[in-house]
Amino acid sequence: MTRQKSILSFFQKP
Amino acid sequence: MLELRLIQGSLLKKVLEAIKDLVTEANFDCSATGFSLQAMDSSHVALVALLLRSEGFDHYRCDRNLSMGINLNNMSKMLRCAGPEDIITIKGDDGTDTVTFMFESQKQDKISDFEMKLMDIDSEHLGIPDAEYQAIVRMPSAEFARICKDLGSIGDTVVISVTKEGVKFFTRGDVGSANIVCRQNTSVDKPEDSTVIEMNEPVSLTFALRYMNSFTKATTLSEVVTISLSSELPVVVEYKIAEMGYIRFYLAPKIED
Repeated sequence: MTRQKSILSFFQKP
Repeated sequence: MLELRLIQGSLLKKVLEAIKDLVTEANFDCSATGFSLQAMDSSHVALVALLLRSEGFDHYRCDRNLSMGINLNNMSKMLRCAGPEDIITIKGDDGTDTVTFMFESQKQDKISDFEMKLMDIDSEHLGIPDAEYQAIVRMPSAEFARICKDLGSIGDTVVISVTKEGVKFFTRGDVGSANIVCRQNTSVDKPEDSTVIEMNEPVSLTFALRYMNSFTKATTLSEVVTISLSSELPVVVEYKIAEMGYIRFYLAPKIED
């Protein structure tokens, strides 16, 4: 099974 | 006061067609640097970053930084009313809740003003760190679009692997599997037809084809697409916009549980 990562786990909110 | 005149108005039309299905609402930011946008899709899986540099406009006036909240579907509806050869001017003012798109025909014999309502959009710019990529693939954008479309008819995800042999696109679905390998191939006469692979180390990542296929709507903007890959990083699919800037799509990978 693959799980979709969120873009927010790579790029930070300011 | 904001006034941005773009002789090649079709570029703006193409930009909207490329992003409107991925992102429904976004803030367009206007500064001395240029006209830009950063927005995520509603599932927070993909992010689009657009830059149209001020130097690329025929006339660029932006007295102070301005952020315009826009429903991209509505903007696309308005821009579709511009002819393919029309010059497009974007006009705005501080403190008003509208933006005006002016379309001028090449011969200046028809001038149209479309005024669109702006909206308040809460959005924060994400910090995108500079990264060293393990592999960078440059290939004809039409070829990449074809591959994504073909694989999308077989499976839901694509495994993109870069090795010394080339770049491999693999999918599997109910009906079977598909494997497409593109080898490095340099064309001196037509560099835009080349496939060039810069690899520091082999890399293999899995992505949702639905998003990849959405990114390929930007194919009309550039003959070449650049795909930058690193393990544990979102892939960057970049389309350069001639002499003006770029559209970059970032897509988070799928990982094995």
